[in-house]
Amino acid sequence: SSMARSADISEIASDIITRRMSITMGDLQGLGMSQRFATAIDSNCALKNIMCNPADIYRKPNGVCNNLKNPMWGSSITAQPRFIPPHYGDGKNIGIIPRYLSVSGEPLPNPRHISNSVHNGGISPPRGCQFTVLLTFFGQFVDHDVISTP
Amino acid sequence: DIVSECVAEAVGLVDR
Repeated sequence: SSMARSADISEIASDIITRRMSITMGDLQGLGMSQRFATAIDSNCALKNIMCNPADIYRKPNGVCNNLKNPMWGSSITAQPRFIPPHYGDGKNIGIIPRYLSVSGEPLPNPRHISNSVHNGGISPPRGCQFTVLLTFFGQFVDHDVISTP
Repeated sequence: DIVSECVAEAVGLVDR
């Protein structure tokens, strides 16, 4: 519940700031503004002062203490740094609506059509002898174990 | 600072 409270505060504060300062979420996420925001919201963030035992064989189940110097890195329900700014379909870039328009403003193609086209093996689809479909599920397992982000 | 004010307002709304 403390993490949910932090998330609510962050989301609502972001909304208030962008409206009051007439800036976009992209502006707020930019350098400078993001540091001001982080400083202002710091005291309302959950999970502070994590203590790790260096003698523990494993990290915590939620990923905490995987990195002893930065105990929260890679843990569940924490923000993940991005290489590029987000571009979701909702105006606030929260991600509740997937992106549906291209940079030209035209609707993006149906992902199912792309998937079917890319993976269409024709009448004689290639068969690998090195991996089975288990590789896919193992990759998904690792992915979700690392992310665990709602 | 306007950012701090907005965060404080959000805290008030969430904790209300």
